[in-house]
Amino acid sequence: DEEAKAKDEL
Amino acid sequence: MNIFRLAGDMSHLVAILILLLKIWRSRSCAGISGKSQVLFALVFTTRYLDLFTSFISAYNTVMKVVFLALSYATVYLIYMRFRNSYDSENDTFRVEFLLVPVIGLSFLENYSFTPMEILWTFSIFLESVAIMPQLFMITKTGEAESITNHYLFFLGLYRALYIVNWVWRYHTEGFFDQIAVVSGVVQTIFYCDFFYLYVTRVLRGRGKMSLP
Repeated sequence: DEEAKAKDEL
Repeated sequence: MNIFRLAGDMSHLVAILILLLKIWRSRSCAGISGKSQVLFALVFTTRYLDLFTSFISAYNTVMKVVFLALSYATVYLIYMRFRNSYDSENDTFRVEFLLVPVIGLSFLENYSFTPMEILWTFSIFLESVAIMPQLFMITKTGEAESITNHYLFFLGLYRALYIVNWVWRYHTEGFFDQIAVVSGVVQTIFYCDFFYLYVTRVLRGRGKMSLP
């Protein structure tokens, strides 16, 4: 889930 | 979330709203590059595919929906509603010169060779060059209306604030997204020339600004 977390920017 | 990124997202929203309202109120899209707006809609489409698969926060989801809706609304106004005012003679930038390298690079340089990841990388690289048709159109027509300048100013401000956000996140949480940062710096550099002209000319009341 680290990938998803990393993509928290718009 | 930090103040720089929030300010950046708000500046991005303001830019999109300025353009959309300008087209809607003047009922004309003269001087606006439809190609750039299509590229931005494509950026949001390929980047926000995770809208339904991963929930980050309410803010994240709401902003993604808003950006998608506003960008498609802008494209609709340009190519459908006010298409008779679309300046196709001057909006002649060959977008394939942007798409081919961006597609190639997103297959070469990505975090993982999966469809979602490659599409995300494609959207990051595409966003850094999506403004080119608009800047090209301004150099071709020789001038930009002040509203278009404000649109470009807030778009550039959004990118500059994102760079500050990345510096902040690197020092506070060790966050570093190489692809986003490299692409974002390249994108911001394209605005530097415009920023200089905007400050030296537009802000001095000369509503019309002509790029060299």
